Amino acid sequence: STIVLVFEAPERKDGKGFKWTVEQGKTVKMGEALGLV
Amino acid sequence: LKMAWDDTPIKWTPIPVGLGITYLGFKHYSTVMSRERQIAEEEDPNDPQRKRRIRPTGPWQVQILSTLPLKALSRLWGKFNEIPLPVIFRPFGFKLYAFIFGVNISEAKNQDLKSYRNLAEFFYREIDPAVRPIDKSSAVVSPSDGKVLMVGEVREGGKVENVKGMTYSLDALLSGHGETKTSSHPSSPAIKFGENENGTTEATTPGGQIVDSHEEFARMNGISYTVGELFSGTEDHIDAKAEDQSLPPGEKGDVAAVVGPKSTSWFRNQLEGPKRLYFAVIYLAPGDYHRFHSPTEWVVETRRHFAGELFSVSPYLQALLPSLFILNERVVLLGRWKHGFFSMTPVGATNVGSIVLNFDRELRTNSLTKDTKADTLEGHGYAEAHYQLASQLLSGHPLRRGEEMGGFRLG
Repeated sequence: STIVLVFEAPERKDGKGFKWTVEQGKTVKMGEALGLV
Repeated sequence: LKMAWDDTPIKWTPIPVGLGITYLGFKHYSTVMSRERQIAEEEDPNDPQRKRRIRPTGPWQVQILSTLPLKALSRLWGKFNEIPLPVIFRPFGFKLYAFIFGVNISEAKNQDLKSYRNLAEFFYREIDPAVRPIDKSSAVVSPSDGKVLMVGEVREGGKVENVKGMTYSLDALLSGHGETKTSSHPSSPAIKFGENENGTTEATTPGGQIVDSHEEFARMNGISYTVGELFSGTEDHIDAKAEDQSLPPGEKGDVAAVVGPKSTSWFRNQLEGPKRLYFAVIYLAPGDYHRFHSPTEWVVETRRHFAGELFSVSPYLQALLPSLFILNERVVLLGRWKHGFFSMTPVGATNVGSIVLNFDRELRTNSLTKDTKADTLEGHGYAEAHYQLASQLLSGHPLRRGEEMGGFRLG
Protein backbone atom coordinates (compact mmCIF):
# COMPACT_ATOMS: atom_id res chain seq x y z
CA SER A 1 0.00 0.00 0.00
CA THR A 2 1.02 3.59 -0.54
CA ILE A 3 0.29 7.05 0.83
CA VAL A 4 0.52 10.11 -1.41
CA LEU A 5 0.81 13.55 0.21
CA VAL A 6 0.17 16.67 -1.86
CA PHE A 7 0.22 20.05 -0.15
CA GLU A 8 0.84 23.73 -0.65
CA ALA A 9 3.80 25.33 1.13
CA PRO A 10 5.87 28.50 0.82
CA GLU A 11 8.27 28.37 -2.11
CA ARG A 12 11.95 27.86 -1.21
CA LYS A 13 13.77 31.16 -1.72
CA ASP A 14 16.83 32.76 -0.03
CA GLY A 15 16.91 30.05 2.62
CA LYS A 16 13.23 30.45 3.52
CA GLY A 17 10.26 28.36 2.52
CA PHE A 18 9.60 24.63 2.51
CA LYS A 19 12.51 22.19 2.41
CA TRP A 20 12.47 18.39 2.34
CA THR A 21 14.49 16.71 5.10
CA VAL A 22 14.32 13.26 3.46
CA GLU A 23 15.40 12.03 0.05
CA GLN A 24 14.07 9.35 -2.25
CA GLY A 25 14.69 5.78 -1.13
CA LYS A 26 14.98 6.61 2.57
CA THR A 27 13.15 4.36 5.05
CA VAL A 28 11.04 6.43 7.44
CA LYS A 29 9.15 5.73 10.65
CA MET A 30 5.76 7.23 11.45
CA GLY A 31 6.25 10.65 13.08
CA GLU A 32 9.70 11.27 11.55
CA ALA A 33 10.28 14.70 10.02
CA LEU A 34 9.65 14.90 6.25
CA GLY A 35 10.01 18.63 5.67
CA LEU A 36 10.58 22.00 7.33
CA VAL A 37 9.33 25.49 6.65
CA LEU B 1 -23.18 -53.80 -0.14
CA LYS B 2 -19.74 -55.45 0.19
CA MET B 3 -20.44 -57.71 -2.81
CA ALA B 4 -21.68 -54.79 -4.87
CA TRP B 5 -18.58 -52.81 -3.92
CA ASP B 6 -16.19 -55.69 -4.70
CA ASP B 7 -17.90 -56.80 -7.91
CA THR B 8 -18.29 -53.36 -9.47
CA PRO B 9 -15.38 -52.97 -11.95
CA ILE B 10 -13.38 -49.71 -11.65
CA LYS B 11 -12.65 -48.15 -15.03
CA TRP B 12 -10.23 -45.17 -15.13
CA THR B 13 -10.77 -42.60 -17.88
CA PRO B 14 -8.81 -39.34 -18.25
CA ILE B 15 -10.98 -36.22 -17.54
CA PRO B 16 -10.00 -33.58 -20.13
CA VAL B 17 -8.91 -31.07 -17.38
CA GLY B 18 -6.64 -29.29 -19.83
CA LEU B 19 -9.56 -28.85 -22.20
CA GLY B 20 -11.64 -27.37 -19.38
CA ILE B 21 -8.92 -24.87 -18.40
CA THR B 22 -8.41 -23.89 -22.05
CA TYR B 23 -12.14 -23.33 -22.46
CA LEU B 24 -12.35 -21.19 -19.29
CA GLY B 25 -9.28 -19.18 -20.36
CA PHE B 26 -10.74 -18.59 -23.81
CA LYS B 27 -14.14 -17.63 -22.32
CA HIS B 28 -12.50 -15.11 -19.91
CA TYR B 29 -10.33 -13.68 -22.71
CA SER B 30 -13.31 -13.20 -25.05
CA THR B 31 -15.30 -11.54 -22.21
CA VAL B 32 -12.45 -9.10 -21.57
CA MET B 33 -11.99 -8.39 -25.30
CA SER B 34 -15.70 -7.73 -25.86
CA ARG B 35 -15.75 -5.41 -22.81
CA GLU B 36 -12.71 -3.48 -24.11
CA ARG B 37 -14.29 -3.24 -27.59
CA GLN B 38 -17.49 -1.88 -26.04
CA ILE B 39 -15.52 0.73 -24.04
CA ALA B 40 -13.61 1.76 -27.17
CA GLU B 41 -16.91 2.18 -29.07
CA GLU B 42 -18.36 4.25 -26.22
CA GLU B 43 -15.40 6.63 -26.28
CA ASP B 44 -16.03 8.24 -29.65
CA PRO B 45 -12.46 9.33 -30.64
CA ASN B 46 -13.45 12.53 -32.44
CA ASP B 47 -15.66 13.83 -29.64
CA PRO B 48 -13.54 16.73 -28.16
CA GLN B 49 -15.38 16.58 -24.87
CA ARG B 50 -14.91 12.87 -24.33
CA LYS B 51 -14.03 11.80 -20.86
CA ARG B 52 -10.87 9.79 -20.92
CA ARG B 53 -11.17 6.71 -18.85
CA ILE B 54 -7.95 5.84 -17.17
CA ARG B 55 -7.08 2.28 -18.14
CA PRO B 56 -4.03 0.12 -17.58
CA THR B 57 -1.70 0.15 -20.52
CA GLY B 58 1.86 -1.03 -20.47
CA PRO B 59 3.95 -4.16 -21.10
CA TRP B 60 2.51 -7.66 -21.34
CA GLN B 61 2.81 -8.20 -17.57
CA VAL B 62 0.30 -5.39 -17.08
CA GLN B 63 -2.03 -6.77 -19.74
CA ILE B 64 -2.11 -10.12 -17.99
CA LEU B 65 -2.58 -8.49 -14.57
CA SER B 66 -5.44 -6.34 -15.85
CA THR B 67 -7.39 -9.41 -16.96
CA LEU B 68 -7.19 -10.98 -13.46
CA PRO B 69 -10.13 -10.46 -11.05
CA LEU B 70 -7.84 -8.60 -8.62
CA LYS B 71 -10.59 -7.32 -6.33
CA ALA B 72 -12.14 -10.75 -5.99
CA LEU B 73 -8.70 -12.21 -5.20
CA SER B 74 -8.15 -9.45 -2.65
CA ARG B 75 -11.46 -10.14 -0.93
CA LEU B 76 -10.67 -13.88 -0.93
CA TRP B 77 -7.25 -13.12 0.60
CA GLY B 78 -8.99 -11.07 3.28
CA LYS B 79 -11.51 -13.79 4.08
CA PHE B 80 -8.71 -16.37 4.30
CA ASN B 81 -6.80 -14.19 6.78
CA GLU B 82 -9.84 -13.77 8.97
CA ILE B 83 -10.01 -17.49 9.73
CA PRO B 84 -9.19 -17.79 13.45
CA LEU B 85 -5.93 -19.69 13.95
CA PRO B 86 -5.60 -22.44 16.60
CA VAL B 87 -4.10 -20.82 19.70
CA ILE B 88 -1.05 -23.10 19.77
CA PHE B 89 -0.12 -22.10 16.19
CA ARG B 90 -0.36 -18.35 16.74
CA PRO B 91 3.06 -17.56 18.37
CA PHE B 92 4.95 -19.70 15.87
CA GLY B 93 2.89 -18.48 12.88
CA PHE B 94 3.25 -14.79 13.68
CA LYS B 95 6.97 -15.17 14.44
CA LEU B 96 7.40 -16.85 11.05
CA TYR B 97 5.51 -14.00 9.35
CA ALA B 98 7.65 -11.52 11.31
CA PHE B 99 10.83 -13.29 10.23
CA ILE B 100 9.81 -13.39 6.54
CA PHE B 101 8.56 -9.79 6.32
CA GLY B 102 10.87 -8.12 8.85
CA VAL B 103 8.27 -7.24 11.47
CA ASN B 104 9.67 -5.88 14.75
CA ILE B 105 7.26 -7.60 17.17
CA SER B 106 8.88 -5.91 20.19
CA GLU B 107 7.38 -2.58 18.98
CA ALA B 108 3.80 -3.92 19.05
CA LYS B 109 1.61 -2.49 21.79
CA ASN B 110 0.15 -5.95 22.56
CA GLN B 111 2.98 -8.42 22.99
CA ASP B 112 0.76 -11.42 23.71
CA LEU B 113 0.81 -13.19 20.30
CA LYS B 114 -1.89 -15.64 21.39
CA SER B 115 -4.39 -12.79 21.66
CA TYR B 116 -4.29 -12.06 17.91
CA ARG B 117 -7.01 -14.38 16.56
CA ASN B 118 -5.77 -14.31 12.95
CA LEU B 119 -3.23 -12.73 10.59
CA ALA B 120 -5.62 -9.89 9.75
CA GLU B 121 -5.58 -8.79 13.40
CA PHE B 122 -1.81 -9.17 13.66
CA PHE B 123 -1.40 -7.18 10.42
CA TYR B 124 -3.49 -4.34 11.86
CA ARG B 125 -1.62 -4.39 15.22
CA GLU B 126 -1.13 -1.20 17.20
CA ILE B 127 2.31 0.09 18.00
CA ASP B 128 3.67 1.30 21.30
CA PRO B 129 3.53 5.15 21.06
CA ALA B 130 6.85 5.37 22.94
CA VAL B 131 8.71 3.81 19.99
CA ARG B 132 7.38 6.42 17.53
CA PRO B 133 8.11 9.91 18.90
CA ILE B 134 6.36 12.59 16.78
CA ASP B 135 8.77 15.24 15.53
CA LYS B 136 7.53 18.64 16.75
CA SER B 137 9.99 20.95 15.01
CA SER B 138 9.17 20.07 11.38
CA ALA B 139 6.25 21.19 9.25
CA VAL B 140 5.30 17.73 7.96
CA VAL B 141 6.04 14.34 9.50
CA SER B 142 5.74 10.89 7.95
CA PRO B 143 2.15 9.59 8.22
CA SER B 144 3.35 5.97 8.40
CA ASP B 145 6.30 3.61 8.43
CA GLY B 146 7.63 2.89 4.98
CA LYS B 147 10.00 3.89 2.24
CA VAL B 148 10.01 7.33 0.62
CA LEU B 149 9.52 6.41 -3.06
CA MET B 150 9.21 9.96 -4.34
CA VAL B 151 9.46 13.47 -3.03
CA GLY B 152 9.33 16.56 -5.15
CA GLU B 153 7.51 19.59 -6.36
CA VAL B 154 4.49 19.64 -8.61
CA ARG B 155 5.43 21.41 -11.81
CA GLU B 156 3.08 23.96 -13.26
CA GLY B 157 -0.04 22.32 -14.57
CA GLY B 158 -0.19 19.61 -11.98
CA LYS B 159 2.47 17.33 -13.34
CA VAL B 160 4.30 15.20 -10.80
CA GLU B 161 8.02 14.94 -11.40
CA ASN B 162 9.38 11.72 -10.00
CA VAL B 163 11.66 8.76 -10.36
CA LYS B 164 11.66 5.75 -12.67
CA GLY B 165 10.25 7.76 -15.52
CA MET B 166 6.82 7.79 -13.95
CA THR B 167 5.00 11.00 -14.62
CA TYR B 168 1.32 11.50 -14.09
CA SER B 169 -0.83 14.47 -13.33
CA LEU B 170 -2.44 15.07 -9.98
CA ASP B 171 -5.80 15.77 -11.54
CA ALA B 172 -6.04 12.13 -12.56
CA LEU B 173 -4.94 11.04 -9.09
CA LEU B 174 -7.40 13.22 -7.23
CA SER B 175 -10.25 13.86 -9.58
CA GLY B 176 -10.22 10.75 -11.67
CA HIS B 177 -10.60 12.13 -15.17
CA GLY B 178 -8.69 14.17 -17.69
CA GLU B 179 -11.04 16.64 -19.36
CA THR B 180 -10.29 18.88 -22.28
CA LYS B 181 -11.62 21.93 -20.52
CA THR B 182 -10.28 24.82 -18.52
CA SER B 183 -10.74 23.74 -15.01
CA SER B 184 -10.14 24.73 -11.48
CA HIS B 185 -6.82 25.03 -9.85
CA PRO B 186 -5.82 25.14 -6.21
CA SER B 187 -5.75 28.52 -4.55
CA SER B 188 -2.06 28.67 -5.12
CA PRO B 189 -0.63 31.69 -6.90
CA ALA B 190 1.25 29.28 -9.13
CA ILE B 191 -1.55 29.54 -11.67
CA LYS B 192 -4.37 32.07 -11.41
CA PHE B 193 -7.73 32.13 -13.10
CA GLY B 194 -9.24 35.39 -14.26
CA GLU B 195 -11.68 36.82 -16.78
CA ASN B 196 -10.04 38.36 -19.83
CA GLU B 197 -11.43 41.19 -21.96
CA ASN B 198 -13.86 38.98 -23.84
CA GLY B 199 -15.19 37.52 -20.60
CA THR B 200 -13.80 34.02 -20.86
CA THR B 201 -11.81 32.47 -18.04
CA GLU B 202 -8.14 31.95 -18.62
CA ALA B 203 -5.29 30.64 -16.53
CA THR B 204 -2.13 32.68 -16.23
CA THR B 205 1.19 31.83 -14.66
CA PRO B 206 2.88 34.24 -12.20
CA GLY B 207 4.86 35.55 -15.15
CA GLY B 208 1.61 36.45 -16.86
CA GLN B 209 1.90 33.83 -19.62
CA ILE B 210 -1.50 32.47 -20.54
CA VAL B 211 -1.64 28.78 -19.74
CA ASP B 212 -3.54 27.10 -22.52
CA SER B 213 -5.95 24.90 -20.62
CA HIS B 214 -6.09 22.57 -23.58
CA GLU B 215 -2.32 22.22 -23.44
CA GLU B 216 -1.54 18.70 -22.40
CA PHE B 217 0.78 18.92 -19.43
CA ALA B 218 1.32 15.31 -18.66
CA ARG B 219 1.35 12.57 -21.22
CA MET B 220 0.89 9.10 -19.82
CA ASN B 221 0.52 5.94 -21.83
CA GLY B 222 -0.85 7.85 -24.79
CA ILE B 223 -3.53 9.48 -22.66
CA SER B 224 -2.82 13.07 -21.83
CA TYR B 225 -4.30 15.24 -19.14
CA THR B 226 -4.81 18.95 -19.05
CA VAL B 227 -3.91 21.33 -16.31
CA GLY B 228 -5.37 21.25 -12.79
CA GLU B 229 -8.54 19.32 -12.34
CA LEU B 230 -6.43 19.12 -9.29
CA PHE B 231 -8.68 17.55 -6.67
CA SER B 232 -11.79 19.04 -8.15
CA GLY B 233 -12.95 17.95 -11.57
CA THR B 234 -14.04 20.52 -14.14
CA GLU B 235 -14.80 24.18 -13.48
CA ASP B 236 -18.53 23.79 -13.96
CA HIS B 237 -18.40 21.09 -11.32
CA ILE B 238 -16.97 23.74 -9.01
CA ASP B 239 -19.70 26.23 -9.99
CA ALA B 240 -22.33 23.60 -9.34
CA LYS B 241 -20.89 23.05 -5.91
CA ALA B 242 -20.76 26.74 -5.11
CA GLU B 243 -24.29 27.32 -6.47
CA ASP B 244 -26.00 24.55 -4.59
CA GLN B 245 -24.73 26.13 -1.37
CA SER B 246 -23.66 22.74 -0.12
CA LEU B 247 -20.43 24.58 0.49
CA PRO B 248 -19.93 28.27 1.25
CA PRO B 249 -19.00 29.67 -2.21
CA GLY B 250 -15.27 29.99 -2.80
CA GLU B 251 -13.58 32.29 -5.28
CA LYS B 252 -14.22 30.96 -8.77
CA GLY B 253 -11.54 28.52 -9.90
CA ASP B 254 -10.31 28.13 -6.36
CA VAL B 255 -9.91 24.64 -4.92
CA ALA B 256 -11.41 26.15 -1.79
CA ALA B 257 -14.79 26.06 -3.57
CA VAL B 258 -14.53 22.31 -3.29
CA VAL B 259 -13.05 21.99 0.14
CA GLY B 260 -15.04 24.58 2.03
CA PRO B 261 -13.14 27.87 1.90
CA LYS B 262 -14.43 30.64 4.07
CA SER B 263 -15.12 28.74 7.25
CA THR B 264 -11.49 27.79 7.56
CA SER B 265 -10.33 31.40 7.63
CA TRP B 266 -8.01 30.58 10.54
CA PHE B 267 -6.31 28.28 8.04
CA ARG B 268 -5.80 31.17 5.67
CA ASN B 269 -2.16 31.49 4.82
CA GLN B 270 -0.16 32.75 7.75
CA LEU B 271 2.72 33.36 5.41
CA GLU B 272 2.71 35.78 2.53
CA GLY B 273 4.77 35.16 -0.58
CA PRO B 274 4.60 32.65 -3.46
CA LYS B 275 3.75 29.06 -2.73
CA ARG B 276 4.30 25.77 -4.48
CA LEU B 277 2.66 22.36 -4.51
CA TYR B 278 4.86 19.63 -3.02
CA PHE B 279 4.27 15.89 -3.04
CA ALA B 280 5.65 12.78 -1.36
CA VAL B 281 4.91 9.08 -1.94
CA ILE B 282 5.52 6.59 0.86
CA TYR B 283 5.42 2.86 0.14
CA LEU B 284 4.46 0.51 2.99
CA ALA B 285 6.00 -2.98 2.72
CA PRO B 286 3.97 -6.04 3.89
CA GLY B 287 5.85 -6.18 7.22
CA ASP B 288 5.41 -2.50 8.06
CA TYR B 289 3.08 -1.11 10.70
CA HIS B 290 -0.03 -0.43 8.61
CA ARG B 291 -1.92 2.25 10.49
CA PHE B 292 -1.49 5.82 9.26
CA HIS B 293 -1.41 9.02 11.30
CA SER B 294 -1.89 12.69 10.61
CA PRO B 295 1.26 14.23 9.03
CA THR B 296 0.53 17.71 10.45
CA GLU B 297 -2.13 19.91 12.03
CA TRP B 298 -4.83 20.16 9.36
CA VAL B 299 -8.58 19.97 8.71
CA VAL B 300 -9.96 17.28 6.42
CA GLU B 301 -12.98 18.73 4.61
CA THR B 302 -13.76 16.34 1.79
CA ARG B 303 -13.23 12.66 1.18
CA ARG B 304 -13.31 11.10 -2.28
CA HIS B 305 -13.37 7.33 -2.65
CA PHE B 306 -12.29 6.02 -6.06
CA ALA B 307 -13.22 2.35 -6.26
CA GLY B 308 -10.53 1.52 -8.83
CA GLU B 309 -8.47 -1.61 -9.37
CA LEU B 310 -6.16 -3.28 -6.86
CA PHE B 311 -2.88 -3.80 -8.61
CA SER B 312 0.10 -4.50 -6.41
CA VAL B 313 1.92 -1.24 -5.62
CA SER B 314 5.38 -2.81 -5.27
CA PRO B 315 8.14 -0.50 -6.58
CA TYR B 316 8.67 -3.00 -9.42
CA LEU B 317 5.08 -2.67 -10.61
CA GLN B 318 5.12 1.08 -10.08
CA ALA B 319 7.93 1.29 -12.60
CA LEU B 320 6.09 -1.04 -14.97
CA LEU B 321 2.71 0.62 -14.73
CA PRO B 322 3.10 4.42 -14.70
CA SER B 323 -0.59 5.07 -14.15
CA LEU B 324 -0.76 2.79 -11.12
CA PHE B 325 -1.83 5.37 -8.53
CA ILE B 326 -4.67 6.62 -10.66
CA LEU B 327 -5.95 3.15 -11.42
CA ASN B 328 -5.91 1.69 -7.94
CA GLU B 329 -8.60 2.03 -5.31
CA ARG B 330 -7.83 5.08 -3.23
CA VAL B 331 -9.34 7.48 -0.71
CA VAL B 332 -8.47 11.13 -1.38
CA LEU B 333 -8.63 13.35 1.71
CA LEU B 334 -8.78 17.04 0.82
CA GLY B 335 -8.39 19.84 3.30
CA ARG B 336 -6.30 22.77 4.45
CA TRP B 337 -3.40 23.50 6.74
CA LYS B 338 -1.76 26.75 7.81
CA HIS B 339 0.04 27.17 4.48
CA GLY B 340 -2.98 26.52 2.29
CA PHE B 341 -4.09 23.35 0.55
CA PHE B 342 -3.31 19.90 2.01
CA SER B 343 -4.27 16.41 0.81
CA MET B 344 -3.43 12.84 1.79
CA THR B 345 -4.30 9.83 -0.36
CA PRO B 346 -3.98 6.27 0.92
CA VAL B 347 -3.82 3.97 -2.15
CA GLY B 348 -4.88 0.32 -1.75
CA ALA B 349 -3.12 -2.74 -3.18
CA THR B 350 -4.07 -6.34 -3.92
CA ASN B 351 -3.18 -7.74 -0.50
CA VAL B 352 -4.33 -4.69 1.48
CA GLY B 353 -7.49 -3.76 -0.37
CA SER B 354 -9.30 -2.21 2.59
CA ILE B 355 -8.66 1.37 3.66
CA VAL B 356 -10.16 2.35 7.03
CA LEU B 357 -10.75 5.89 8.34
CA ASN B 358 -11.39 6.15 12.07
CA PHE B 359 -13.59 9.22 11.56
CA ASP B 360 -15.61 8.00 8.58
CA ARG B 361 -17.74 4.99 9.46
CA GLU B 362 -19.56 5.15 6.12
CA LEU B 363 -16.48 4.53 4.00
CA ARG B 364 -16.49 1.01 2.52
CA THR B 365 -13.54 0.11 0.30
CA ASN B 366 -12.94 -3.05 -1.72
CA SER B 367 -16.59 -3.99 -1.34
CA LEU B 368 -18.92 -5.66 -3.78
CA THR B 369 -21.64 -3.06 -3.32
CA LYS B 370 -21.29 0.33 -4.96
CA ASP B 371 -21.05 3.44 -2.78
CA THR B 372 -24.69 4.33 -2.32
CA LYS B 373 -24.70 6.58 0.75
CA ALA B 374 -22.07 9.10 -0.15
CA ASP B 375 -23.12 11.22 -3.11
CA THR B 376 -21.42 9.57 -6.03
CA LEU B 377 -20.79 12.29 -8.53
CA GLU B 378 -21.91 10.91 -11.83
CA GLY B 379 -19.18 10.79 -14.42
CA HIS B 380 -16.45 11.56 -11.97
CA GLY B 381 -16.12 7.95 -10.76
CA TYR B 382 -15.83 8.69 -7.08
CA ALA B 383 -18.04 8.82 -4.00
CA GLU B 384 -17.65 12.14 -2.19
CA ALA B 385 -18.40 12.94 1.43
CA HIS B 386 -18.01 16.22 3.30
CA TYR B 387 -17.01 16.58 6.96
CA GLN B 388 -18.54 19.99 7.70
CA LEU B 389 -20.62 18.53 10.50
CA ALA B 390 -17.49 17.28 12.28
CA SER B 391 -16.78 20.85 13.33
CA GLN B 392 -18.96 23.83 12.33
CA LEU B 393 -16.20 26.28 13.15
CA LEU B 394 -13.63 24.56 10.99
CA SER B 395 -16.09 23.02 8.49
CA GLY B 396 -14.15 19.79 8.58
CA HIS B 397 -12.52 17.15 10.71
CA PRO B 398 -9.52 18.64 12.59
CA LEU B 399 -6.45 16.46 13.09
CA ARG B 400 -3.38 16.98 15.26
CA ARG B 401 0.01 15.81 14.05
CA GLY B 402 0.63 12.14 14.88
CA GLU B 403 -3.05 11.46 15.59
CA GLU B 404 -4.09 8.04 14.29
CA MET B 405 -6.39 8.47 11.25
CA GLY B 406 -6.99 4.88 10.15
CA GLY B 407 -5.09 2.21 8.29
CA PHE B 408 -4.85 -0.48 5.64
CA ARG B 409 -6.43 -3.85 6.37
CA LEU B 410 -5.78 -7.18 4.67
CA GLY B 411 -8.21 -8.06 1.88
